Amino acid sequence: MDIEQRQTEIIDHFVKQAEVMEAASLSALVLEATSHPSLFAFSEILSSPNVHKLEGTRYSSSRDLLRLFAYGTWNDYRSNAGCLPALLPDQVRKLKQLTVLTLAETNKVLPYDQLMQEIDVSNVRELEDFLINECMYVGIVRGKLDQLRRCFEVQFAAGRDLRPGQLNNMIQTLANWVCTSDNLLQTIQEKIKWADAMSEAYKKHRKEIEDRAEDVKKSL
Amino acid sequence: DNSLLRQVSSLLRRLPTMESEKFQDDFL
Amino acid sequence: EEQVIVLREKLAEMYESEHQWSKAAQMLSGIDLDSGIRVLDETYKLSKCVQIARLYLEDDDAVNAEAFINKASFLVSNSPHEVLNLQYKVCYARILDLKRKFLEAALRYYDISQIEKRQIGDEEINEDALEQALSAAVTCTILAAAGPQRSRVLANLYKDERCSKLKIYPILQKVYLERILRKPEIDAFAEELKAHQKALLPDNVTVLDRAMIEHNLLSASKLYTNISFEELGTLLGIAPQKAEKIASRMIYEDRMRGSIDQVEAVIHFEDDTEELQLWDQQIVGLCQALNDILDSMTSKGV
Repeated sequence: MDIEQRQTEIIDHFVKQAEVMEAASLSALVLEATSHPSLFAFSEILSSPNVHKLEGTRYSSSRDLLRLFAYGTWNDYRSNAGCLPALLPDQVRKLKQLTVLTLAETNKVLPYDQLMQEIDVSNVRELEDFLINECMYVGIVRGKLDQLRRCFEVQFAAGRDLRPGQLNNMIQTLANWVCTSDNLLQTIQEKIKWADAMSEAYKKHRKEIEDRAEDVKKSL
Repeated sequence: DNSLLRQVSSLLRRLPTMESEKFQDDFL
Repeated sequence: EEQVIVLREKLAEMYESEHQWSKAAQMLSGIDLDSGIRVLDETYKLSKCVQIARLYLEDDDAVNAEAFINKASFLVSNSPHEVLNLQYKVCYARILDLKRKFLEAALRYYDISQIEKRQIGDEEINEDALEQALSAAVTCTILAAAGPQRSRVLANLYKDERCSKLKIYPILQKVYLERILRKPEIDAFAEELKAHQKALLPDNVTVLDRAMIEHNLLSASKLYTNISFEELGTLLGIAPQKAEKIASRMIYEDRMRGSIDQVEAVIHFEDDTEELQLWDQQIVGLCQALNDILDSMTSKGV
């Protein structure tokens, strides 16, 4: 079962809870959601009306934290740590997992150095153990580690929540894909016609050669 | 629908990433 | 001879009551089952062979037990006696296990665990015994040498829903999913093993160590395109030279695909599927993902 199917029920559960909670208990819900081992998407919870109401209250940092987990990375947290709640180890791990997903959005080949800098690990072993245990075995990414080239080749990465403005990129990419596919199909059609024409010409040429051979035999 | 958007976003990452002419021929 | 048989059986009974299994077995093995003077019926012969084998197995003496089980094998094929047949099967599985023919033992244990009857003759088959056989099948499969056949048996066990209730299930799941097993998990698994399953092999490695190292090596081959032997040693918890030696043997025995660059001290893993096939699979995966999205759109009424 892929990651999206797994987390649908969990999202429903948290959204339902958010709908009936007060501000103080919503903070606890945010903590629980951002620590949950199988949850990697938060925009549904973020768009809950009660969560919206946290804006401007003394619990607004919980909402900011939720938004960080929906769209942000570990570096984002570090640069805003002063105005965000301290994270538990589970939350730190989660945010680093989400950081890998964000990096995988733009590149299929992720250099070790960049990964180590982005998720704050100091050596290759620690990085690879994180990618193996916390990413590949959890099922949010699939890929191959390449020690010689010091990079992680991503074959599959689960989708994160879309940041505002990302939709247009997506539509553009899909449009490109459709266009490429159409071109490709058209090229294939042309190649098929070309192949047919070539084989016809070849047959004709071969027949001419055989006829001529026959003539020569007769004349001899 | 956020869930659908996330799935599409994941799908996009698996598309061919190069548009160069040479890739076009190789891709064929 | 009649009196001698009665005497031997009586003595064997006494040894058995004192848990002196081998002595009881030796006492019974003195009975001449093939004597020309007295014709013994087949069932009696079979019951004696199986009984002697079981007594030897109480002391983990696979060699002597096997001798009598081999004798029994000529009798069991046309024996109508279900209890004896079952006891024969259990002995045979245990002998293969003791002789570290783990994959064969696993298949026999698994076969026994699938017995549907709960009453055979006057012997009742209880759930615990079947569960024990199933668990033994899982343990032996995990200890068997990594390779295609082991993978098939693993898949069978993993898909058998009875296994999900076993205490050993988490290890079975990791091994089936070809995931690296860490030292704490291996140590916990080792606690469940019998003495002969932890015995030292000629090259000073235990059966368990070798199975776990080979398993982790194959798991690493699914995660890495290439890896230095130094890092591989760290991952496997052994010296780099040893890692290289085990890897080279597995490649040589065609149980893992790859090549070793000794100058760079790096191993390159190769996928066992061709490049073109891999590409096809990616396209299939892509189309499948697209279909899934279309399905979920339909189901959501979009």
